[in-house]
Amino acid sequence: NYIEDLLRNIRTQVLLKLIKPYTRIRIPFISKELNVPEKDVEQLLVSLILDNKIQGHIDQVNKLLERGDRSKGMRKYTAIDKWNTQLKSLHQTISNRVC
Amino acid sequence: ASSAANSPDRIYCYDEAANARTQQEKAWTTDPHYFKKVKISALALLKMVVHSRSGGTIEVMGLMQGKTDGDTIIVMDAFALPVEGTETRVNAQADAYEYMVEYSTINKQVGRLENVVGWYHSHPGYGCWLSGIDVSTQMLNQQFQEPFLAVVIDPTRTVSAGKVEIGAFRTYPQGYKPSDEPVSEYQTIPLNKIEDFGVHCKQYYALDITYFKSALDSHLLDLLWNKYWVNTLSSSPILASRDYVAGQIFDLADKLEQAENQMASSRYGSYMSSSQRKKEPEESQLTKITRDSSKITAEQVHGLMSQVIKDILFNSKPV
Amino acid sequence: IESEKFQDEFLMEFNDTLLMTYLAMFTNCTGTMNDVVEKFNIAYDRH
Repeated sequence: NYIEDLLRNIRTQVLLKLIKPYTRIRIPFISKELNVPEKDVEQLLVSLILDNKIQGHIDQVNKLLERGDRSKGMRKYTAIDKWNTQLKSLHQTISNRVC
Repeated sequence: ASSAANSPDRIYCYDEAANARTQQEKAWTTDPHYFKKVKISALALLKMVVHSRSGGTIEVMGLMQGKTDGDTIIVMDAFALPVEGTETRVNAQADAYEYMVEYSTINKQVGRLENVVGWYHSHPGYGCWLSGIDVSTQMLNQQFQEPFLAVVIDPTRTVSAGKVEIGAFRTYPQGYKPSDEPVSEYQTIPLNKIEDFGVHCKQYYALDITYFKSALDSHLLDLLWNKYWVNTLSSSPILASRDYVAGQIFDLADKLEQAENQMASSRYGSYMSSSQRKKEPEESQLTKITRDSSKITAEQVHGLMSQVIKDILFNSKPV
Repeated sequence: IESEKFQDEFLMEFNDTLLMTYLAMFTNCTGTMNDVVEKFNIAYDRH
């Protein structure tokens, strides 16, 4: 009953260890290292990305996993957006205070 | 030659008799404001900044060795302690007592006669000041280990500002109220630290810091001139401190929100408050926020200017 | 370095800094506006 879960856990751990030093890694390579079909590797990677255990995206055309946070630059823009929103709100408050 | 009276490296000589005399007189017991100046050697400064930078976003601490000269504390050297996260632990240095004792003992054995004259720690990204835990640690140190100095370094702001963000402080004795409020340079404090800063800011004062270096230090730094410029030209402060700037902008937005909430609840804002009756009117929150935003932007503009100049110098075709 | 990718990144940083300068200018103006509004309210208060 539990063999599938156990297998998935072990494969996940090995996979995380394997991809650690790389920023771009081919899925056939992972499949060969893990001795797991490519489809299963892709499934594993999808679940890891959705669980936020790894940052990156899968290029299905080239069978590539590209690591790296796409949203690295987004944090700055989120902050600037918040600044802008607060400024707008503050400006409104000050305008309303004119008696 | 270095111990001659007119030698510029005379400061490096340790006078045992003078030190014993200072320890006997204990002039600091009668005047809580006795020590006014700090002289830090180039070597100690480099070691402290490199150690602080190596900690990343985690606070690190160490001790400083040196001597006193009248109202000046002279820091000759510094050494790191094997502890981390000093702001979140009440007595982080307890883990390093054995190390401290052994280090001091071995130092004396190799002919390093200076005593420990202070401790330094880092505040990554939130400025040079003493928190509540820092104040109580320093008060305890000043009770049992005088003369003692507290130095705070902000390695994150050092990178973004392009100069070493450092502050040297000494606490007042418990219950002492200074006759006149010390004028301190304005610095941006994040919203989550502002309360801790405000509650304890009157319990300590800042000392003036100057630096000195030996003839050998000057020679070595001259040799590193080219390396320094290669590093400066190949790095960019706006790229290196991206995360820190994003954090600063988030903090600014939070402060704007707070100011707006305050404004919405009061009709006249800060002008009709009791601060109006004080001799020096307090700055409104919005003025402080404006100053913070100008500072953040100025740093970004400086970084951009360096990028533009490098682009013009190295990428444009010569006329 | 003469490549389109470098120019894109470089101009992106340029624009980001200009955007921040713009927002800081607005913040400054908002602060000044707040001072004026407060003084106006004190001077011309209906009460």
